[in-house]
Amino acid sequence: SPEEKRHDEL
Amino acid sequence: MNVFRLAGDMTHLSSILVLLLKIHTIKSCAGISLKTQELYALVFITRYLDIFDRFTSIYNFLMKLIFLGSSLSIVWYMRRHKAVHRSYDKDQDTFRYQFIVLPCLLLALVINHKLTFKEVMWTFSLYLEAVAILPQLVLLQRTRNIDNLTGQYVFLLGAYRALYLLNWVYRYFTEPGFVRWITWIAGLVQTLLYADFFYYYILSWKNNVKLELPA
Repeated sequence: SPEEKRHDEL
Repeated sequence: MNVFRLAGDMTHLSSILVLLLKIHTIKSCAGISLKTQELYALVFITRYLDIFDRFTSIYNFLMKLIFLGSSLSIVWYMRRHKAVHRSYDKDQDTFRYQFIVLPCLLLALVINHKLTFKEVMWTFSLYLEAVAILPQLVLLQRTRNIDNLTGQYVFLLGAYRALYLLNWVYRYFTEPGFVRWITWIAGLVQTLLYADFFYYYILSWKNNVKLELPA
C-alpha cells in the first residue's frame, strides 16, 4: 500500500 | 535500495561512529551539542514507533535498532558519564528546545498524510530532523577551536542528507509514481542548512588550515 511504501526509508 | 540510499545510510552510520569514537576513546564531547543529540534521539523514537509492527526488511529493522541505540547511548554518555560530561560546553549550548520542537509539532499536526498518532509522530520526526542540527551549528560557530572529529561528524551528517536527495531524484526517475512532498521539502531544508558549513569545511580542507566558522 502507499502507506507502507511511505515508510520504506530510514 | 539504490546506491545513493545505501551510501547515505552508511554515511549517516559513519557520522555516529565518529562521534562515538570521540566520546568513547577520547572521553570528550567538547564542541558537541547535547541539545542536537537529544533532538536526534527524539527524532528516532518518534519515527520508529512502528519498529515492531511494520516490517519492511531486516536491513531497515537492524538500522533502526542501531540508530535508536546509538543516539540514546550518546545522550547517556553526555549526561551521565563523569569525564565526558565534564568536557561538555554547557554554557555555549544555549539553543532553546521549544523554538524547534513546538513549531515542528504544530506543523506535523497541520501538514501530514493522515491524522493518526503514529503518522503525526512520523511526520513530526521528519520536520524535527530537518532542524535538529541548528543547536550544533550555533555551538560550532561559537567554538574557536573545532577539532577534526567534530568537523568530520558534521560533514558526514551533511553528506548523508545530500546523498538522500540524490536517492530521491533516482527513485523519482526509476519508480513510477514516486512522489513524497513532505519528505522532500523537509530533506531539502535540512540539506540547505549545511550549505554554509560545507563551504567553510571544504575551504579549510583545500587550504589545509584548521576549520573555523566566522561569527
